[in-house]
Amino acid sequence: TKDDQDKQVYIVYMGALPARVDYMPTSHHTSLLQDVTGESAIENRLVRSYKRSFNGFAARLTESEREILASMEEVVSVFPSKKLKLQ
Amino acid sequence: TTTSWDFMGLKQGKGSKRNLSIESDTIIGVIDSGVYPESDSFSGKGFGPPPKKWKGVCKGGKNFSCNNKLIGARYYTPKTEGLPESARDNMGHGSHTASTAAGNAVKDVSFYGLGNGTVRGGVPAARIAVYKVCDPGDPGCTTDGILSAFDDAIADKVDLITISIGGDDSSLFEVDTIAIGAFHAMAKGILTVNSAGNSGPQPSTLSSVAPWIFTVAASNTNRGFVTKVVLGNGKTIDGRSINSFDLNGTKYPLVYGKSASSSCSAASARFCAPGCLDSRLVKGKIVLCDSANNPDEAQAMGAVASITKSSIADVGSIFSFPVSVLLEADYNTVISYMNSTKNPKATVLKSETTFKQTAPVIASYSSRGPNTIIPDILKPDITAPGSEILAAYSPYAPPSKSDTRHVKYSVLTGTSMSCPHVAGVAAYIKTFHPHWSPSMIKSAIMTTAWPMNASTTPMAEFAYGAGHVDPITAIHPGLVYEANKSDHITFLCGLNYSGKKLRLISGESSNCAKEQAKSLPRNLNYPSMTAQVSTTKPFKVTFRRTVTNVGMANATYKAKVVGSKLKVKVVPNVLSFKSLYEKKSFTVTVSGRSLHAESLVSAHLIWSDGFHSVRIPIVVYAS
Repeated sequence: TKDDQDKQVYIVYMGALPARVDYMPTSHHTSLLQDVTGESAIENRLVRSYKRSFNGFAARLTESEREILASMEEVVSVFPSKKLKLQ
Repeated sequence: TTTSWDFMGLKQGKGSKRNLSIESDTIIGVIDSGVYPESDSFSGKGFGPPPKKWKGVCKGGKNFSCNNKLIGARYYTPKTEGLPESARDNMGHGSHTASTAAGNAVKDVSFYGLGNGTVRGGVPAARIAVYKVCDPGDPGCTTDGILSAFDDAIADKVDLITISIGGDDSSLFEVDTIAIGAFHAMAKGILTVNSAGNSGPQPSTLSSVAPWIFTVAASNTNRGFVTKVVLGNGKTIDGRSINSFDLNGTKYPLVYGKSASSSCSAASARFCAPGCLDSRLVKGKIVLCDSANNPDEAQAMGAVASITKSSIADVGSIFSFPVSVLLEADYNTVISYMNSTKNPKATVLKSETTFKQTAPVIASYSSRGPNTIIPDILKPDITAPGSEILAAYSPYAPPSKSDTRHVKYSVLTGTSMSCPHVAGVAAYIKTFHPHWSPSMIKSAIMTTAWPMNASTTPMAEFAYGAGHVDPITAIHPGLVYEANKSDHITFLCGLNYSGKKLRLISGESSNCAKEQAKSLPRNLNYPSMTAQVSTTKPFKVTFRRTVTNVGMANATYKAKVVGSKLKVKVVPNVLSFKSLYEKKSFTVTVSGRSLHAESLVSAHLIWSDGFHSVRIPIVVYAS
């Protein structure tokens, strides 16, 4: 069993970008990560942000951090990044 | 692609009608392993500046230059040992798919003389934007990178996305990366074309299940490669492979892998399993192996060539030395010759090209339905050439395992190859109808597909969908089945997506209306009709559909049902249109006796005005 400190890359999918012009996706993603991890420096947590065509980010999370994020009102789903294949 | 476009009627140059100014304004996003930018297939010679709508960039990394053909490049692959961080193709796959979709026409191309012809894409005048998400080895193609590629491709304003990538199993949409990316692409009017997968012929093996994705199965073309084996007694046997090596007809001693080992049991040695062959027993000989999976083992031990056995007869591969793959009966002929001859000898000839292959036939490897996530949405959607396709490649990648050669064009097989064919055709159709939505393009291609032969294809429509793509007829489909973003939101409501999930995905604050929540997936306005029924009792299912007139303004279409095993009633069965883009709805009621488990019964509904034939499959099956 993975102990809670094991982290893996999860995709946090947040759906369509909010239409509000003042919405700043990356700062939203950063504050969500800071809330969930309790860490202010999240550079080595945040793998990438999705912010041009839809909303979300990829981050290194523990299982319990994943669960917290998945329950949030602004999150659709949180699922592990996995390896697909060329066909 | 030297023959696949001719095979489906899309002749090169003036041979086909083209809208070159719009084609040149078309941008195809290729999410794959990058490209070899120096390839002639991606030369910018003769191209004007990128289209005004282009919002992308050329960030292909060090020593990666774009041009007016290859207008954009981004990469999402992590640093890999020994490989420069760039959009450069280290696998050959991305160059192949990009050139199949939209590569320049390059004359007199072959694989060491094999398959000679003009390599080209479906829309050679179109531009290519590269989004590299795969590199060799670990971690391969990561979903977090793929999602980033969609995020950029959509915002960069590509017209169409082709992605020949998939997983081993299907997932619910909200955890399916390609479904998520494709949904937001569809919402912005971008069609995503995706390979069905190579896990066939078993049922329910495809992973591309979302209705807003265009899922492509693979078939062969009339061109095949034959690699003859000539025995010492003069008998000639046809085998499959793409063998460019010439032994000049010299015959070499034959040895069976089973008796060429000093370290393994006969049971392992007969397959030429790694570490089993003894070089003293195989050096300078032709080795017989009961499997085509480890050909380079024999080569490493000094064999001159190998003759192997396989049950898959419909596709040939490239090997790093002379190999011919025989069907069991033919392989046994060689075995019995060897067992009955004192000094058995043979030779393997260089491959020859034949144009007499029965085609199109669905490829054995092509993944099949039914759709495990949405049983009432038929997948795959369409079939296109995927077997033995010659297209651009990357000299950074070996053309086969343990191969020391470097080539700029090579032959690949898979639904990875059929996918960009459909992407090329979709872009071609779009040049005649630039304002058509993704679903209209998809409908035009599906309702005009060549029928494929159910009697020779296990699982029929679950193997080939609507049939084989026909680019020329698809330009004028007559009627189309449209499904826009709100139709797909209703579809999701019917699948109990509601509340926060739906609001976030749709980006709208609305919840599902009662009507929407009650909608059935089979009533999505899809260019095929599918229903899973129980096995225990007779069934009666209805489908509601709406067609849009894109043919002649004044037109009257009459319904006809082909296929007798289903009782089908169409109401109304005559549709009269007075104007273009006018919509008419109808109901189809399908009934029949109870079905055996895992059996399917199909028919086709054809709307015809005497000129257009708008044909869609009706499939009823028992789980």
